[in-house]
Amino acid sequence: GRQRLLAAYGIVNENFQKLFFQLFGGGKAYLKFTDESDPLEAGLDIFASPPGKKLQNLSLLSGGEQALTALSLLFAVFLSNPAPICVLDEVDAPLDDTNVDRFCSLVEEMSKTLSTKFLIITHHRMTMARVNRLFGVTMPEQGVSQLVSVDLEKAVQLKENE
Amino acid sequence: GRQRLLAAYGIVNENFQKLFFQLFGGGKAYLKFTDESDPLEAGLDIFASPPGKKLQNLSLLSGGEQALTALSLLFAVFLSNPAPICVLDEVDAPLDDTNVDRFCSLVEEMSKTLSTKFLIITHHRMTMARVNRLFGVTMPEQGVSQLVSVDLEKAVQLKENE
Amino acid sequence: IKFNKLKLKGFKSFVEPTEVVIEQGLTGIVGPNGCGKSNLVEAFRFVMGELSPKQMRGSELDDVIFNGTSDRPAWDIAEVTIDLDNKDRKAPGLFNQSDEIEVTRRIWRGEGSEYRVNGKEVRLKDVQLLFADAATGARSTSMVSQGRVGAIIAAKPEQRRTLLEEAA
Amino acid sequence: IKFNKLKLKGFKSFVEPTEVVIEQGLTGIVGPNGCGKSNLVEAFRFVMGELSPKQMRGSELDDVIFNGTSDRPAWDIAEVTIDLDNKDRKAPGLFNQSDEIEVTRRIWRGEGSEYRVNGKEVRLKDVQLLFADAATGARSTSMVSQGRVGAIIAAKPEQRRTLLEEAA
Ligand SMILES: Nc1ncnc2c1ncn2[C@@H]1O[C@H](COP(=O)(O)OP(=O)(O)OP(=O)(O)O)[C@@H](O)[C@H]1O
Ligand SMILES: Nc1ncnc2c1ncn2[C@@H]1O[C@H](COP(=O)(O)OP(=O)(O)OP(=O)(O)O)[C@@H](O)[C@H]1O
Ligand SMILES: [Mg+2]
Ligand SMILES: [Mg+2]
Repeated sequence: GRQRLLAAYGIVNENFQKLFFQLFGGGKAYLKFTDESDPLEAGLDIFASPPGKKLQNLSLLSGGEQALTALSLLFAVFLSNPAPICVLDEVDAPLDDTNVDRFCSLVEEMSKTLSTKFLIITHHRMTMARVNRLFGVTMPEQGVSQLVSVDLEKAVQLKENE
Repeated sequence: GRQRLLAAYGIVNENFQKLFFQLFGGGKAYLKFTDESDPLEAGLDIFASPPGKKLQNLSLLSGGEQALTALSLLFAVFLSNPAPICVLDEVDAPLDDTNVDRFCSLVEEMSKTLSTKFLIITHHRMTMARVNRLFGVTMPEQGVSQLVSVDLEKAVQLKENE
Repeated sequence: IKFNKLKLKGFKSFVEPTEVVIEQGLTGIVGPNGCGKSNLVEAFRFVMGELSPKQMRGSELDDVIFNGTSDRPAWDIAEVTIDLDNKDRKAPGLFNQSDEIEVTRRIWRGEGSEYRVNGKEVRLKDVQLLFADAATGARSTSMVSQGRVGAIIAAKPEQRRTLLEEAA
Repeated sequence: IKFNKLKLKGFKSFVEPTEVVIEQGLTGIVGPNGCGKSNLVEAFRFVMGELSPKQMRGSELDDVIFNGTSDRPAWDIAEVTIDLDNKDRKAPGLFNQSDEIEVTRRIWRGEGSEYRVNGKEVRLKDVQLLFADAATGARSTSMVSQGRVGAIIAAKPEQRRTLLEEAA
């Protein structure tokens, strides 16, 4: 049990550092057991320093920095055992455009390398512009959902004119 | 103590219903004590039905619907004793464009009626287009913040071209 | 195993039979607040064998069944199906006999759920095994629900360790 | 009472003296993730008498003092000032002698805070009273920090009742 957890920690921590660097365009981050002598019962702390900033506990980072760091951890675990599908519900909500751009590049790359199909729910214009196709969910009848195919070019156009 | 809490409940609940209707463009919502006989110790439940939908506990609503409902409650308390200043940090994050538009109209109206000055932190293009002036916060030197005045027209333009 | 389609009817706001074709690369899903996007994510977790109503924003499992509108009566059954491609024949032995694997879960109001693979009734355990074998499942990191990133940030260090246990 | 200006130096990432002029109507504040926008909100709560470091994302109050970068050493003092307009002379008696009221809070590393109104040292209690009288304050609904809407959604019913207590 303990061996497997430490082995998983090794892989996930390594993925985490690489993904953090890729999503932030630099910087470093790592995971650390709160009690090294008893990992099976310990907690997991997250330390991160975005590019040019001091290393701090996750709790001291900005809202967007925290979200991007937590996403790096989720993907780090995902990469240790990748699935043929990955569904992401509004994970880009607190991110600015520069971070959304790097997030999109990462999922594009994961999709190509792993052949994983991504379903990405978003309100972000930039993400809508980076996907291969768009589905729109609407409620033409109150309380009843309907799925429609959306023309990618037209969707970004409509949004731009708001 | 109990009298004052019940009086406050009356005012806040009334504000809450009006603000919910205004932010959602319809629908109804109300607050209810979990234990009517002991309000000083009871909890406060929130029930809401966005336009055309069934009345439900807050927990069953969508992410954006929950945020807009919680915001209605915050403003309902604010209106019971309005301050000359109100600072809002990314409260529009999970909202779609239609809801952001109604949110902006509400704060515009509150600003005029109460003479309250609003400071609104946002990543939303539409909110940026609705404020009277913009400050940008940047870090030209790593880890050191700087405040700059931003030309409203230019800012929306820059964002549109991304 | 590849995921080809999600089909649902009577599931939350998707009362009408709906098909989501899942193609290569990145597929975006957009729409106004409350239109049903997160309900699609919950449909995936439901058919993968999610047993906790709280994980699908309900207080009981029956809360996923279409509960009616002012113009339509409630339904008494919800059904979600995933169409899988098994041409590489890597599925667990029990299901490895065909190129296509169709996993369906139905829930009847007040009566519980039933699981079928290619029409034949199976146990919940078999469905969970099938998806676990494909490195996915209701609680896996391949299903990132709307509150999950925030939950990791807010989690106590002990709760975060369980993420590692998924990878172990 | 009207709010005219927020001034800060040595406060978190705002090491250099910075002035935020607060004008009528709606003022937007924009910028990339991590550039300092939320730090401005915390500056307001700090000068209004916030005593809990956790409410400002720190583990101790000294965490609000600029802690240095690779090119600059840390500071040992943080200072935030609010310029108030009191032309309508509605301030509490103690401070109602002037058209302008300047409230300053300084914190020295390892030594605690000091509060001044128009240069004269006052107690924390006086500062909290002044802002409470203007229907505002570090914990009021006029200061909506980044996590607050989410906290209300996630709150237990008992925690939500405390919102009502602010209005009472
Ligand atoms: N059993 C049910 N029957 C009918 N409608 C339901 C049922 N359960 C939930 N709904 C409705 O589904 C809607 C929620 O949809 P969902 O959470 O998927 O929205 P969303 O598109 O993700 O929105 P957001 O962008 O705000 O996150 C709610 O309006 C709710 O009333
Ligand atoms: N005492 C301190 N000294 C120097 N820098 C600090 C200090 N405390 C926090 N910071 C820095 O301030 C930054 C956080 O800024 P803030 O939370 O205001 O960002 P933000 O603009 O609100 O971002 P977001 O859009 O992601 O919410 C962090 O990068 C953090 O490193
Ligand atoms: Mg949603
Ligand atoms: Mg912030």
